[in-house]
Amino acid sequence: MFEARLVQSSILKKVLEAIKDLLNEATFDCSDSGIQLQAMDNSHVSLVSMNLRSDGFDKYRCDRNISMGMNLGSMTKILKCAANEDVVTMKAQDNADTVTFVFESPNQEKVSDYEMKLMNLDQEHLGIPETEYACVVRLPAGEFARICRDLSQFGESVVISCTKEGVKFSSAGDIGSANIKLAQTSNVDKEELAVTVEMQEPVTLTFASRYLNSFTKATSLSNVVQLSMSPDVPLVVEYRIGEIGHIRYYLAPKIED
Amino acid sequence: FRAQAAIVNYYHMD
Repeated sequence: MFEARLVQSSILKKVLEAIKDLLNEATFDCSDSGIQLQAMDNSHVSLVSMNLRSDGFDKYRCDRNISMGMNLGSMTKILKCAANEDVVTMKAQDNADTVTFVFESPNQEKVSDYEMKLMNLDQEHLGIPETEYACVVRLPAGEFARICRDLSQFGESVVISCTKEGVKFSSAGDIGSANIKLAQTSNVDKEELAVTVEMQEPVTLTFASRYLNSFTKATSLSNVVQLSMSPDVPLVVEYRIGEIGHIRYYLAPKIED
Repeated sequence: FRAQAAIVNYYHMD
């Protein structure tokens, strides 16, 4: 028996919003420790990795590990049926071929349940080693979304350069070029408004703006986004999901041909 | 010209 209850169904809605641009379907791996998801986008350029810890749920029970392959379009339709203030419970029997979503209004006067068919998806898990990154940048998530949106008007690629002074985002194309420099914040009253850089060595990498824009669909999950970069390895874009977990996007760089 | 690398070039199947 698997059962996970979340008082804020809006978290689940936001998680889905954050992944459905990149993935059509995904396997939710449920175990005693929580719910994990790892999947590559169709073109195998990026990887989404999400973790929701069991202790972050209001009630969590998972007697046996269960992998639930879900069509994210169908899941979106179902979660649209939940009000933001509803309490959501996901339930499945062991070896079930369906999952049930139960939505309860805060006053318990309306209770709805939606059963969704599960899918058998090929499991392709990539092993991601623990990595010390040369540069780790934290900045307001809304600022990062704005930068990605603004620069994607110029070109298909965004160059991210990180030095100890700050971080620079650049793009160039037919209409011209654009550079956005963010300096490290000197005085930080509010952490969520700060730009911070932890740098071992400067890094400059080029990425496809289309994917960066897709990652920013997670902006509503967190005030802060963390970018981790090292020479010649994928960028990691991480958003915390409240006190319950995180979503990380890994993006392969564009390389000299 | 820069070519788009694939994520599987960096991480391998578990």
